[in-house]
Amino acid sequence: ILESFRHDEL
Amino acid sequence: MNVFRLLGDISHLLAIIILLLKIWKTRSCAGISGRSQVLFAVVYTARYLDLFTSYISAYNSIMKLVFLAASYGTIYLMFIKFKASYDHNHDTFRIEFLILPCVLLSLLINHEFSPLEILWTFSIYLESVAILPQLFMVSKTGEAESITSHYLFALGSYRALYILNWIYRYYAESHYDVIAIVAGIVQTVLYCDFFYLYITKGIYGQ
Repeated sequence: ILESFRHDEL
Repeated sequence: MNVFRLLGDISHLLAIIILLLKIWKTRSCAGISGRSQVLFAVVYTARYLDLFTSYISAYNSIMKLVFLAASYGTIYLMFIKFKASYDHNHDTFRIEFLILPCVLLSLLINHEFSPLEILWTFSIYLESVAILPQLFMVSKTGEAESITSHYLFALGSYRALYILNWIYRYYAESHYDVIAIVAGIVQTVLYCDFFYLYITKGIYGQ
C-alpha cells in the first residue's frame, strides 16, 4: 500500500 | 485517480508550461529565481528515480518524464541560452539553508531507512520549501510580472489540490501519508500570502 502511494502520486 | 488529484497534476503541468513559454516567448528569464528552479530539478530527480524501479501506468511515467525534462529545460534556458537576462543580483536566497535541514530531516523522519525511501522523503521536504527563493525574489523586487504570478498561482494550487486529494483518499481508501500531508500543508501555507495578493489584485485590478 505504501509502495503504490509513493510511486503513483507525482 | 480522483478529480482533485487530476486537477492538481494539470495545475502542476500548467505551471511548468507557463514558465517555459514565458521564458521562450520573451527570450528572457527576468524575475525568475534560478535557485528555486535548481531546487525543483533536485526534487524531481530525487523523487522520480522510481522510474527505474517501479512501473505504475503510462500516465505516471510520462508525467514524471515531462516534469524532469521541463525542469532541466528551464535550467538550460536560464543558465545557458538566456543567461544574460538572468537576474542574479536579486536571486540571493541561501539554498543551503533549505537543503541541509531537508537532508537532516529526511534522515531522521522517514517511513523506512532505505536509500530510495530517504530520497523520496527528502524530495517531499525540499519541494515544500523550494519556492522560497522565488517568493523572496518577488518580495525583494516588490513586484512580479503577471505571467510570473500566474505561474506561482498554478504551482501553489497544485499542492492545495493534492491536499483535497489526500482528504478524499483518506475517506475513500482509508489511506494517508503523514509525511506527504504535513509537508504539503507547509508548502501550501507558504503560498497563502501570495494567493491573497493574487486574488485581491486580480479582482480589484492594478
